[in-house]
Amino acid sequence: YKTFDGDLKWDHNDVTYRILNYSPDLDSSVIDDAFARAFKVWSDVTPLTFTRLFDGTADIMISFGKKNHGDPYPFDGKDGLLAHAYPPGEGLQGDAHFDDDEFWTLGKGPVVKTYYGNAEGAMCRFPFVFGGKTYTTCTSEGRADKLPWCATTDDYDKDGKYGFCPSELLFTIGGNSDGAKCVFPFVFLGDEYNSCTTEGRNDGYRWCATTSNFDQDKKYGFCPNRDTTTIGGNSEGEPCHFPFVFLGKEYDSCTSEGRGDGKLWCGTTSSYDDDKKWGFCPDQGYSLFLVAAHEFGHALGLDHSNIREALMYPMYSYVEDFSLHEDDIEGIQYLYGGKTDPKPTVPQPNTPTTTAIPDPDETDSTDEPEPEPEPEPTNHPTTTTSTPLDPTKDACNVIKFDTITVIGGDLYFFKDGHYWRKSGKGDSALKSPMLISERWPALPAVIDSAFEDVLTKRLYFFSGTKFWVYTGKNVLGPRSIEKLGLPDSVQKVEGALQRGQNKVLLFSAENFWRLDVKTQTIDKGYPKFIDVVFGGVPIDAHEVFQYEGHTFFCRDRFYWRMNSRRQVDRVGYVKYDLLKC
Amino acid sequence: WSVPLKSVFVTFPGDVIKNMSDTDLAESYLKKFGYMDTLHRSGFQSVVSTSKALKRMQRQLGLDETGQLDTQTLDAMKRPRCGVPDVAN
Repeated sequence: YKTFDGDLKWDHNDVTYRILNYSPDLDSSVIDDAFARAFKVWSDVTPLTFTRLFDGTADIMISFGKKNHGDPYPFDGKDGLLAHAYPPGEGLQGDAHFDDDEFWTLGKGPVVKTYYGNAEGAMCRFPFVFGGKTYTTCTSEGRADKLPWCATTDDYDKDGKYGFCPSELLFTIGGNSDGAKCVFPFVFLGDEYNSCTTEGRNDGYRWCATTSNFDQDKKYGFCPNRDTTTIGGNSEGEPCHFPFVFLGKEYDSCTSEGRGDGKLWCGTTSSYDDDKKWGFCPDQGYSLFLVAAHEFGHALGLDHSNIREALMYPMYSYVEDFSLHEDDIEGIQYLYGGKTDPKPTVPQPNTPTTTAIPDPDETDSTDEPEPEPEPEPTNHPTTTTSTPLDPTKDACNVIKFDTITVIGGDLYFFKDGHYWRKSGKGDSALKSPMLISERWPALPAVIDSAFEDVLTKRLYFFSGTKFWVYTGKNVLGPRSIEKLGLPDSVQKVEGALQRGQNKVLLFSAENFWRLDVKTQTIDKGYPKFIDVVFGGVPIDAHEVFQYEGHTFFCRDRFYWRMNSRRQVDRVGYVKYDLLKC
Repeated sequence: WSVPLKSVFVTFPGDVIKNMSDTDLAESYLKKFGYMDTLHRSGFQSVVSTSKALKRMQRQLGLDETGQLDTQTLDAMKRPRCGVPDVAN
């Protein structure tokens, strides 16, 4: 192995990374997961941890680009240079760039994640049989809306399992349209377009308008690559057109006819003879996971190795069951040392990607924070309503809060008779803990959930089967939750979500009820199952709250964030993303 | 056996035909990855530096150190790889 001159390395172990953009070759969740696994290759053998940031500047900024992509080292089209990365340091140092003229896969051909359909997002299975015919790519056969689809088993006629393939007719990536699909035709600079285009851009990425007139609305998105998207050639990623005519003969699939190098190609219009539009067909592609693991080795301080089997060997070769070579391990441990313990007592804050739900077995509630030393007596006058407590009682050591809620727009974290307040947006500092009993004397030490009534600003607190209602300093309670119409089977209320002016959803175990705050009764038709209405979140979340337009479901130290369209758009750590530890 | 179809080779518009000569390919590879500085030396020295640079590259990539532009070396130069230079500069 080799390190860079001066043994360049990070001066901290909790390294951060941020994905700046995505390749159209793969679904973003597949890219997120490939990068997370590539970082895990290194965190498994060192004390390093990797935390994903979604904004601001991270140590390792990851991006895709083509040819001249903003640094002094341009890429070179398909094949040749695949990617590069810079050794640790400020600015460009530590960053990793991937050549998007390559066809990025997981090393064994197109990775086509499906959407909708009935296969829960499973990958396409090629080849598959439909109507007795065999298909090796997505098809719009059998559909009037021409949406490309595929089977997720090898026989659709038998299993009936299918999903829709990535296509600009279904959604777009990035841009400013929140993933809305393309609108065809659309007008751009006065011209009408019936397909994605690279016009107006110098980075070669295909885009479309998501309204009928870009000149007017300026709404756009990037087009996802279809599984039949061509690579290189002169069609800028247009999908193959089957059948196409070449030298007078009709072709229904890719061919190497006409070439001496045996590479498979296709026409991207119905006749190559007439239009001369073509591209290479998707091949096995390059494993984004393997190339990223190599580049991240550079971003951590490793140079190239001359051991052919080592990950840090400069040439690409696909490996099915990858594991680090001892040469790589010796190199990275020379820089950062070995892993300090066989299994992290506190899981590394490698924020799970939006698809990889953290391993529930990792939650070990044994690691209660160390007992704090007796706090120094504070002699300065308290300026707040409650005496600030032991400021070293650090919220960042709390694995699981009793409850989290929003009061007056601020986030409140409750635990064992204390609460922390985090005001406003962004990175404002967390106030040191206060005593619940000083601000709300009637309340017990453990609060299961709480909410602020939007209209009256009354505060509802729940603990066990009791609840309290504070109006300013005045309190009503404790009263039984059965007074609200909840059944006596409910042992505790674990979450509350305001809905409109006077409705609140109350969560307990895998059910939720809707409370009409004005009549103080439960609406008809409840309870409902959480996983029926809020698909994709854990049904044993012990905190549910609304914050900044999103719904948060918390379990242990993790949160699942759901947007207004009830899509889980982020999974992360309460500690890092909400407490900003 | 039928007479084999005479394959027609077509020049595809926009095809990045890397019709670099082997020598040009080697020269650009050795410079791009730091085996040979980009300073132009006089004819005689450039031969020495190319052979010496080839040996360094063959050692780095675990090839036989012949100092010659042989097939194994040319094949290695055509394989997809990381863009980070092999000789830190």
